[in-house]
Amino acid sequence: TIGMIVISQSGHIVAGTSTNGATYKIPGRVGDSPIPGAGAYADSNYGAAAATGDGDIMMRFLPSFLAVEQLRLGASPEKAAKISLSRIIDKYPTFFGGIIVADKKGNIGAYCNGMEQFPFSVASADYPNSVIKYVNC
Amino acid sequence: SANIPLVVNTWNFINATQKAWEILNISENDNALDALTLGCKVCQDEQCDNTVGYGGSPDENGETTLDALIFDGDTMDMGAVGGLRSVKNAIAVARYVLEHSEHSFLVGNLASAFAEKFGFPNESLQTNFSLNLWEEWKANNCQPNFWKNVFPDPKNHCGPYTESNILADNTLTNTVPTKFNSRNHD
Repeated sequence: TIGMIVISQSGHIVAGTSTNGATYKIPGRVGDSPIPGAGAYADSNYGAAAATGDGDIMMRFLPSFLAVEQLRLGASPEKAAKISLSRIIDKYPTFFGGIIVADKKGNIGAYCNGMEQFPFSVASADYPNSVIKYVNC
Repeated sequence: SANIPLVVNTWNFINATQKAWEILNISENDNALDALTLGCKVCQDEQCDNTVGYGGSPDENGETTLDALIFDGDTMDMGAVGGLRSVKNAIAVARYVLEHSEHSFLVGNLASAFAEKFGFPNESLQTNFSLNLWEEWKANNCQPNFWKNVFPDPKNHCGPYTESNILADNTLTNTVPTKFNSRNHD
């Protein structure tokens, strides 16, 4: 799955996902990716988030919505990402997944579980040639 | 000071990031939706980690289906498709749902029919790679799979399955080792 957040110069924030889902899924199964608030969510007043991982679990917790809600409540992107995924990890310790969060100013946070490091890709004025960053899980 | 414009995406799919960044900076017009749509399309075309686009993650029937979402933070409007069959450009179809319907989410064959009305070609999403994955899975007694509380035991046998009278202890579900990893995820 790719989950992407885009913020334009004017502050227009959009988020989205594209995926072919889980391998060997039962036919008809859809994961979290196309579900608003689960796979991705955006509110130009606050920021956006996009999640990736075990969609059968993530869709039950709406991690992207929760992360944006945390931004609305004043959390940093890093803290919003951690709070959002921790809600899942508390119930599912073996959960595999990661989340990226960006606030409306373009500050970025990420959090993950079930892997050593979670890579994410960034392009901005500081990184006009996109770079890969990592967060330790 | 604001660090915008900005593109950030999950995983090391840097070509998608770069494409979105280029689109975002191609003009002074607000084209965030174009940047996201065309950025994600790069991953679909490149079949990033075989987790995006056609030819990956076959289901139990060997078929690849696609899911996609676009959420607009200005309007709180969205377009999404789920279980999209036989159409490759899922993110663009989601964009059409956003821009050409008052609905939010279309699924399955009827999402494909919606796409075809706008000229998206109907084509197989299966590749030799996805076919081989599926063949290996069948040869491995259909492991792993996502069934539970069925007969025969889905941990050792392929289907078809029927309902089992013996229910597993669902309190243990939360600690079952995950089947998901960096090559198999939503």
